[in-house]
Parts: sequence; structure tokens; C-alpha cells
Amino acid sequence: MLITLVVANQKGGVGKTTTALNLAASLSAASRKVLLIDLDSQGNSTTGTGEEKNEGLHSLIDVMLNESFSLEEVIEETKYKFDLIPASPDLISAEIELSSLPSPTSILKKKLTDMQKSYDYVVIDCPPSLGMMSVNALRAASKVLIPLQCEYYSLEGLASMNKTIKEINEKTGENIEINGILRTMYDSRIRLSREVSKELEEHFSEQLCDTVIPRNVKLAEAPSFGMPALYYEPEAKGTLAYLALAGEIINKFESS
Amino acid sequence: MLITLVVANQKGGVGKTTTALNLAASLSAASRKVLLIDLDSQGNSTTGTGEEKNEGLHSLIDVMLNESFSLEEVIEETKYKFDLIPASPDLISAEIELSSLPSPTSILKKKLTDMQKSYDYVVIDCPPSLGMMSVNALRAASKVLIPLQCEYYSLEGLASMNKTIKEINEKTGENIEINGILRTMYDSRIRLSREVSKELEEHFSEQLCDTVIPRNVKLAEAPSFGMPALYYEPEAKGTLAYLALAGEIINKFESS
Ligand SMILES: Nc1ncnc2c1ncn2[C@@H]1O[C@H](COP(=O)(O)OP(=O)(O)OP(=O)(O)O)[C@@H](O)[C@H]1O
Ligand SMILES: Nc1ncnc2c1ncn2[C@@H]1O[C@H](COP(=O)(O)OP(=O)(O)OP(=O)(O)O)[C@@H](O)[C@H]1O
Ligand SMILES: [Mg+2]
Ligand SMILES: [Mg+2]
Repeated sequence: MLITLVVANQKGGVGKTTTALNLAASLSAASRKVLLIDLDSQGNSTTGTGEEKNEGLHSLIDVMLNESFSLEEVIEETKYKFDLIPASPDLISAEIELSSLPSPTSILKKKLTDMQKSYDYVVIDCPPSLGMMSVNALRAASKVLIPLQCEYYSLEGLASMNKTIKEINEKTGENIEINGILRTMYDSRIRLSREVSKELEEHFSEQLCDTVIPRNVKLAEAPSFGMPALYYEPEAKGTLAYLALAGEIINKFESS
Repeated sequence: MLITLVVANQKGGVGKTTTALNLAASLSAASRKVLLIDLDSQGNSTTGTGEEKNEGLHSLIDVMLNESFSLEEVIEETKYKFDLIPASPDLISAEIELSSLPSPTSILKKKLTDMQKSYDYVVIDCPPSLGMMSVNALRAASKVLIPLQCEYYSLEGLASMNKTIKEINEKTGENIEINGILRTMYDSRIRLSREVSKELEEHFSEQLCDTVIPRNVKLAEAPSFGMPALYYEPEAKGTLAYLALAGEIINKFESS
């Protein structure tokens, strides 16, 4: 059974890419077949995996714009056990390109349903916005994971994610929900971190992941070598936290 | 002479809002007349100043869509010596709304030129994207300031900012340039921070600001009280760094 796990948050720099990439690596280390999709024109998930941005013949946007193209055309293998659909420069203008099509925000969902290649997980890294690509991802999601720093602006961002998801559900009649809220870059020595974390436990206890990702510089160093942390520093605190998160996701999302 | 200082970076969470807000407060503390404009639908500069998002009759987008409206209609006073054009919920759909107008990316520049009220500085906080609002801001800029964390993905983001600015210049015949690169959340104890900072000194020494903003939790606490750091914790390391940055900007940008 395919689980499409969307990692999203309009707030920038909260650890979306670090989560998507290291979760893809950890889930594939647990013998799951995983496809990572980079929907951000910055292409951080792509370079964090050691790959180049797609400058080739067809990109994901071409596949979304053409009925006859399928996702298999843009899937690449990586050096690590998971596959990747890399970012491409045309993602910047996706908003304008897709808006002229009929029901532009449900295209990704349709393409994923039509995909022949079989995976256990599709993990989608979103840009820091609530534009066309992020809404496409949210509508294609079977589970939504929101990484967030334990800081004030991030907490504010959570309220607006909730509002946006409600609006999409009203417009489309679907029932997208936030399945996991993940605390990232957590530092228990900082009072602000502890206070915001406590507030999350009070108001969002059901959705809050048990796993907390600590601030750990190895997670920030690994991308400069083009590798997930599991292959850069397997014993680091941050690496082990993402393995624990993969375990939590397998337990919570595979049985429901 | 009005200086329009645009704080931009497609990379998320690098300190754009923290820089725009604290620079507005520091420049107005140095007796400059300052207007802060929040172009990000998240509205962090707006709430960081203790204001509400604009749910009123007219918003900045209304002013940009209507020839007859002027910026004065959406300028608000704040509790601190600078004025503010707050974010509004319709910023999310700015891309689609503006794209049907003739030369949609030069509207903000025109509205700023027509503005009657006189300021020394207009400081613009951009969203983490290179969409319609950010390009509007870049084309309206007299000076462009790029905050960036000393980490790998941020360094990558700098290369793509440079590329995008070159593309805008080719299309419009203008000469937008990066006037300042500001190191934020700098921690000299972390090797990655030191290495990235050294790389910036080697490749971007001309544009690199002398002022470096240290990681300082007071800068992250202040927004939860709706106040710039100068009014929350005037002696904090982060607050003093933004005062020093205001001094550096006054010296470098007012004389040229
Ligand atoms: N747990 C962590 N400990 C230390 N550094 C981290 C951690 N998680 C992420 N980082 C670093 O923090 C920065 C922001 O993380 P990342 O780029 O993953 O966030 P993002 O939400 O994907 O950003 P964007 O909004 O730009 O897409 C990166 O430089 C990353 O290497
Ligand atoms: N020098 C600093 N020291 C400690 N924390 C900081 C510093 N600068 C910013 N922060 C905190 O880091 C987070 C990211 O900063 P900020 O929101 O200003 O970045 P941004 O680039 O505006 O993000 P976005 O891309 O979402 O607009 C915020 O929670 C902020 O309070
Ligand atoms: Mg990212
Ligand atoms: Mg911001």
C-alpha cells in the first residue's frame, strides 16, 4: 500500500528538506521502497542527495503539463537505496504555467495514481510557500508531516497551515489533515525551545510526533558532501533521531 | 534622498524578517524616517511589530491592482518610531492577480515613486521565494541586502539569487545588484559556520557586510512580545549587532 508522505510548512528554514531527505534514507534503510520528490525550485533535496537539478529533456513540470507523459520519465536512481524526482529550474514558474489548466491543483495526485512503478513510500519535499506546487502535494498526500522549529514565528505558521488546509478541504470536498507535527532543531538548554514545545504538547498533543529532532551540526554538514546523514555520520544524534522517526512513522502510518 | 532597502533571499529561515524589522527599528533610533513593508503572506514582520495583519478595506495588493489608489492608504503608524505597511491574506494569490496586468513586476516601483509621504528609508521584507512580489521588490530597490546563514544550503541559495538577478536585468535592462551580504545566526564555535564564512570572505568580500549577526536567543524571543529587540532587550548581543548594521548602512549607502 503506497503512502504519500508530504513534508510541508510555509515557514522557511524549519527543516523540511532535512526531514524529507533523511526520512527517505531511513525508510529505505528499513527495507521500504522509497521515491523522494523535490518540489522546491531551490533543489536542496536534489543536491543534498548528491544529484544535479534536472536540466534534461523532460522535467516534472513537463509531466504535469502533458497528459501523455508519466512520472516514470523523470524518476532517477540515486547512490542511496531510494529513487528521486529531482527539482528543475522551471518549478519557479509553475504557478503561471499550471494555472491555465483545468483543476491545476489535482494534477500531481492523478500522476501518482497512474504511476506504474511500485513504492512503499513517496516522500515529497515542499517549497516554503502555499502556492500551486504545495497545494498539489497536499491534495496528493495520504499523510502530512509539518516540521517546525520551537520558536515563535514557526508556531504562528502552524495556525496558518491549519487555516489553509481547512480552506482547501472546503473548496475540494477532500479531508486533508495534519498527521504529524515534528519538532526540529530542538535545544533543551534554550528556554524558548522548552516553552514552545510545552505549548505544542498542550494544544497539539494528538498530532505531535514522539520523536524530537535535536539541533545537531552533523545534519547541516552532510549536504555539503551530497549525502544523507545516515551515510555521512551514522552514529550522530541527528541521524539516530531520523531513524527513530522512520520507526515511529512505520508504526503509526502503516497500520492505519 | 529615499533609499529603498530590499531584504531578500529565496532560502527560507535565514533571518530576512529579523533583519528587516530590527534594521527598521535601529535606523529610526538613529533619527531616520523609516517605512517597513511586509510583502510576505506569513506576516512575520507585521506581528513582530505587534500589529495585526491587514484585514481592512484596502490592502497593498488592492493598491497595486488599482491605478487610482496610493500607498498612503495602507500605511499605518506603529508603537515604535517607524511606519508599517502590514501583510494581508491576499498576498498569497498575488502571483495570479498581478500576472494579468501590463508589466506586473514594476508596479511597486511606480507606487513608491508616486508616494507623497517622505521617508529616508523604505525597508522591504520579502517572502522566501522568487515570485511576483519578490521581483517587484527587487525592481523597486535602490539597495539589496541578502541575509544568509553560514550553512551549505544558504551558500547554494546565494548562487541562485545572483543568477535570478542577472536574468531580471537582462529582461528589463535595469542594473539591480547585491549591495550587501549579511551573515546571520553566526556561531564561531561551529566549524561549518567558520568555513562558510571564510568562503564568503574569499568569493564575495566586496559585498560582505562587516557586521556579523551572532546567534542570540533574545532575537528569537522578542517577536513573541510583538516588539523589535531594541525595545525588548536593548543590551543583548543581537540587538547591538543590528544597531551596528544600521551604522554600517548609513555610512555605506547614504554617501554613495
Ligand atoms: N536538526 C538540525 N540541526 C542542525 N541544523 C539543521 C537541522 N535541521 C536542519 N538544519 C539546517 O538548518 C537549515 C534549514 O534547514 P532546511 O533547509 O532543511 O529547512 P527547509 O524548511 O527545507 O528550508 P526552506 O524553507 O528554505 O526549504 C539548513 O542549513 C540545514 O542544514
Ligand atoms: N541572530 C539570530 N539568533 C537567533 N535566532 C534568530 C536569529 N535571527 C533569526 N532568528 C530566529 O530564526 C528563525 C528564522 O528567522 P526569520 O523568521 O527572521 O527568517 P526569514 O528568512 O524571515 O524566514 P522566512 O523565510 O520564513 O521568511 C526565527 O524563529 C527567528 O526568530
Ligand atoms: Mg527546503
Ligand atoms: Mg520572514
